Amino acid sequence: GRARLSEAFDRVNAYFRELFTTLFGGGTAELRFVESDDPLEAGLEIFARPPGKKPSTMTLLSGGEQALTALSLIFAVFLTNPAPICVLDEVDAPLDDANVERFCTLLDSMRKRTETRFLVITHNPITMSRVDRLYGVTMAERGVSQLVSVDLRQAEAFTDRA
Amino acid sequence: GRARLSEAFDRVNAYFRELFTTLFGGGTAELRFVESDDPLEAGLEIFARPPGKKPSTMTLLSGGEQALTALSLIFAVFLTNPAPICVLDEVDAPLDDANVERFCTLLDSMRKRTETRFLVITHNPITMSRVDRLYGVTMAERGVSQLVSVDLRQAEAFTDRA
Amino acid sequence: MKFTRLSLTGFKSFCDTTELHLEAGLSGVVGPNGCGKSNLVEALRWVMGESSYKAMRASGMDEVIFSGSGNRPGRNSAEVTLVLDNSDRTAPAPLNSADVLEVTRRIEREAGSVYRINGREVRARDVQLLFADASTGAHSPALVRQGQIGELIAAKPTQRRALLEEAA
Amino acid sequence: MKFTRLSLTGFKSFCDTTELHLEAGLSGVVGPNGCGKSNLVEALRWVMGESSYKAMRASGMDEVIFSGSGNRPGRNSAEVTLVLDNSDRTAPAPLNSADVLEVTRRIEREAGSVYRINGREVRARDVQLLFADASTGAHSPALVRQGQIGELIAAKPTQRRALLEEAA
Ligand SMILES: Nc1ncnc2c1ncn2[C@@H]1O[C@H](COP(=O)(O)OP(=O)(O)OP(=O)(O)O)[C@@H](O)[C@H]1O
Ligand SMILES: Nc1ncnc2c1ncn2[C@@H]1O[C@H](COP(=O)(O)OP(=O)(O)OP(=O)(O)O)[C@@H](O)[C@H]1O
Ligand SMILES: [Mg+2]
Ligand SMILES: [Mg+2]
Repeated sequence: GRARLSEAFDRVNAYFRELFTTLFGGGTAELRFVESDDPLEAGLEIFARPPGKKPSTMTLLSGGEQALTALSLIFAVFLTNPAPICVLDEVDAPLDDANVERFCTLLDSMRKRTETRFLVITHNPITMSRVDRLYGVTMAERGVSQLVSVDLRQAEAFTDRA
Repeated sequence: GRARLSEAFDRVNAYFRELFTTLFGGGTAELRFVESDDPLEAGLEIFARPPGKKPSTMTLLSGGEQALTALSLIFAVFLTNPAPICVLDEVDAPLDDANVERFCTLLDSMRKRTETRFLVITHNPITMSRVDRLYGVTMAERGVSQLVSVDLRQAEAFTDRA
Repeated sequence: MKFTRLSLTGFKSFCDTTELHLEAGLSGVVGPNGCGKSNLVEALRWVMGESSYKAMRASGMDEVIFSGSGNRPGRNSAEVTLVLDNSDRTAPAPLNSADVLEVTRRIEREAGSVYRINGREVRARDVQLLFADASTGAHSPALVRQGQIGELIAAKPTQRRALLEEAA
Repeated sequence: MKFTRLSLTGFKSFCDTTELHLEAGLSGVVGPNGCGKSNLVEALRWVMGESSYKAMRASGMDEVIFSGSGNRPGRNSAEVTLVLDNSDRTAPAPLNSADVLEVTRRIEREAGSVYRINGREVRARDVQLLFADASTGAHSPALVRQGQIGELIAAKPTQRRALLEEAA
């Protein structure tokens, strides 16, 4: 009950602080219980400080900074209890190139740390270049989807040019 | 009051249908008043059918399809009463390359049809290649923003490689 | 327990039978807007026992059945199969004697869903428990839907705590 | 009325004075995550009289004042100026005799905002009306915030109708 949630919190928080600093190349962050002393009643608040910046509320962070912070939390929960399958649907959309590279590096390390199989849906050419294989989804016939294998070298020609 | 809203609705709807078909390269869409016969009480519902597909509720459309539909509505409202300035903050994020090209072509036509000045914030290299000039924002000093002019040819090197 | 294959027939825009082989490491899924990428991964959550049609972006569970397109008529049923390799024998008894577990969900228009494991009919609950035991399932925090990152950021602190409860 | 220049001093991450020259046609704004692009365009909405700090992603209007960074101390005020070319004489009287209109908003920590047009102090309402007359303003549908597309899609029908009212 309460003890178990509190222990899960500590484990997630430890991973969260590590992953945030990895994804941001610096800075600090942590999770805190708010609104109640009872973990079963409290809410979960995120405190994040990107490198070189003053701590501020999540709302003031940029779109990309918020996405990286949320990804740190999602992966922290994941590492606490790794799932056999992980699906990420266009999570790299708001990230700039440097952050996409760091996100892919993090996926590489997850792949080494766990037995998990990852499905990463993306429009981003950098992400496409850093996965082990690519599947393409097409609608050659309008309104009907088909799955094809895509050669990593064909990828740029294949994808997105509807 | 009621008549004015009804007339605005007709004008926006006309533009909306035209813009949707332009952005999607086909298909049909329209706006409808729902929940009440009185335009002052009713809500605005969007009915969209991308080319080659059966009509479906907005929720079943893909992320990119929803974004293009919303952009059609926003620009339809804009054309009904053009503003001297239009700012678009990363609206191309969920779009694939072909749709980004269509979005940029639409911006070109807006630029010709109106006197409006456009500011387009983007991470997308295609969008960067299709604007008239580029401004770069940097944080050479951590936590402090600076504005610089960017040569369209330098753009790829400059941007995003934090 | 390893996920090895996902098959879809008549599920959303996948009118014809489609097979996705799930392999180790990182697999990318690419394609233009609206071609079916999110539909493909929704089939995974659906076969694991997702009970809410809203989580399928639909206004009724029948909407996951292929509804027709330019040339094709709509279908009256949809079926998704997930194949699991159980050679490490981590499945709950009484399923644990099998090397391979095939979990199938089939929906018939206006008749609801039927679940099977290795051909034998089971309840939705049995399927949900099977995956919960394996630290996964339709509500696994490792399944990040399109737009869910934005929801997590905008969420109230009490809503975010639900994520923690999934980890506990 | 044409928008010709936006100047920021101490506004969010723009500690030092920054000048953006607004030219005809399409201008792109690029840069890494968190470098200040959205902050820059928020200054435009702010000087046009945005009264809600929530629309500035803040929990209080003082949060738009540069709060300091690694090396720099925080500031106690922020000021944004918008320069309008009124050579077509479309401004409302009594502002319409000027070729150029400079609209300035300045906030002092814990003392609120002061608005000026061509140096003369005016109320927030006067600034809001000036821009409303020119078919623009902080709530113009032509100012699309980051994430606003998603909000429009998720919005209830009655919320979307508000967009129409802006057009009418
Ligand atoms: N039951 C159904 N029958 C036929 N087509 C359907 C059905 N349900 C959804 N679709 C279609 O599937 C398409 C959406 O597919 P999906 O969300 O997988 O796209 P996507 O590849 O993820 O695109 P994006 O990159 O824009 O996110 C829509 O055009 C929708 O009309
Ligand atoms: N009052 C302030 N003083 C100093 N820094 C601030 C202030 N308000 C916001 N910031 C900082 O500005 C940054 C966000 O800037 P902004 O939202 O403009 O980024 P962006 O360039 O739009 O990035 P993205 O591409 O991710 O959307 C945050 O790191 C935040 O800490
Ligand atoms: Mg999708
Ligand atoms: Mg931004």
